[in-house]
Amino acid sequence: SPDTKQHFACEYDCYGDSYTADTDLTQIKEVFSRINEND
Amino acid sequence: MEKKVSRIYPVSEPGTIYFLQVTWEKDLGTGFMITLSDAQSAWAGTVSEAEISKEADDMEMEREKYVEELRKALVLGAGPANMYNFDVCKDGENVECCDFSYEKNLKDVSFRLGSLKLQKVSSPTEVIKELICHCLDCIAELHAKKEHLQKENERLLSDWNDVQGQLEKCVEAKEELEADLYKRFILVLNEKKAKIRNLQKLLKEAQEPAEDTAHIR
Amino acid sequence: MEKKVSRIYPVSEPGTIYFLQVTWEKDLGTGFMITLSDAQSAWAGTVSEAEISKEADDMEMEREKYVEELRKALVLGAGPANMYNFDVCKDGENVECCDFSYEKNLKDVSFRLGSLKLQKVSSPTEVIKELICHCLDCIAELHAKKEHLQKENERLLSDWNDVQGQLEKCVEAKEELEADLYKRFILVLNEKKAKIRNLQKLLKEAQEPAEDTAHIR
Repeated sequence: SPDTKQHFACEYDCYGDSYTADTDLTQIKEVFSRINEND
Repeated sequence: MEKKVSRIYPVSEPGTIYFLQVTWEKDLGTGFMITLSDAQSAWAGTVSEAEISKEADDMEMEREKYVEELRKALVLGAGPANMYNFDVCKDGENVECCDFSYEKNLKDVSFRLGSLKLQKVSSPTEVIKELICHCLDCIAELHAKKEHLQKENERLLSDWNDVQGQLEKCVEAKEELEADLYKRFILVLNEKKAKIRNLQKLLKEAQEPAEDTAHIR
Repeated sequence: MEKKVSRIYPVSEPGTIYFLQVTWEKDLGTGFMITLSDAQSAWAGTVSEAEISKEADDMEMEREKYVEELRKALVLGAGPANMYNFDVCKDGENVECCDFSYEKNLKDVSFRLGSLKLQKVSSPTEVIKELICHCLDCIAELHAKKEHLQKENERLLSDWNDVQGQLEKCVEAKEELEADLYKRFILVLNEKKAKIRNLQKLLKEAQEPAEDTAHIR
């Protein structure tokens, strides 16, 4: 829904990485894997 | 001058060894010389280019193919031990000559490859000396080649080990690089996230008094 | 049974080739047989283990060192061509024997390594046949070893090329990985920086009205 979308847009960047929660090796690898060649 | 020495067992004297020496210039098809020795006497003869052509014609075989057969029989010693038969027939009365013949065996059929009359050599000792010297030269040459190849192989093995070591180091370095970069990225990103958290807190605090003020008003 | 055939030029007959065949069981120091042939006649004799010990004692040389010298002179053919001298002395009256001697040259001095009496062989043809057969066997064996080493050589070269290719790919992959990770990191980092810029802007806006309000009050 628009609300959920809005919520996630505030919490996560367009690659799905949280703006506020510290990242670790597993998470950063996961974020990187979502980035495709076009990006 | 090319030369090849081998041993043969004549069909008519299967228990007797003869040493067959074939000499030719570059191409066997231009003619060759046959020397035969039983380590005591020696006989020699030649086969000319024309005789080779005639033999090929008589056999209705392509000249090139015939020369290849001669090479296999007299020089290469190719195929199983009994693929080629040789015979030495000494003329009982004429001890100065002997007939040397060679044929190819194909299953149950033998077909004559060639034959020539060999003349007895007056100084067989010289022929035998030359034959043994040629063998010793071959041995020395092959020994040197073998040593060279062994050194070459050792060098190649050493090179392979070096490159293999470098590959292992590269794989290790790649893994270390990946781990190192991720560590650094995580540190920097988390710095930014801490900054964001702090800004969000300040923003929230900045927005609250404004709401209070509006409320009081 | 070990065997070595070589050619020698006796000091007293420098223009004449003799073929020297040395035969021994595993260790030359336990004794050896000498066969000499000029491609027509043949002479044979043996040197026993005891005779070797005596010779070493007479020379006041350590036995092992003496046997090594014998090996170099009679078997290995080690050193420059004129490092060892050989001589064959036929007793003018007694054609059944000959003296065979061998010595080592050191600059201007020669020292006798050994000597023995050789008996004429009754069937030199057999000796010569055996000598030539041994040479042909050596040639065949060396040829096979050479072929094997050549194949080994080709395999090692191919393996080296493979590993070298893998190394090049690994180096390339490492560089690509580094570039790739940095690219991805930059994208994610810039998202954070954009967020920080946005929050800073909002914070600035949030802080300005509060100042205005304080000013109005």
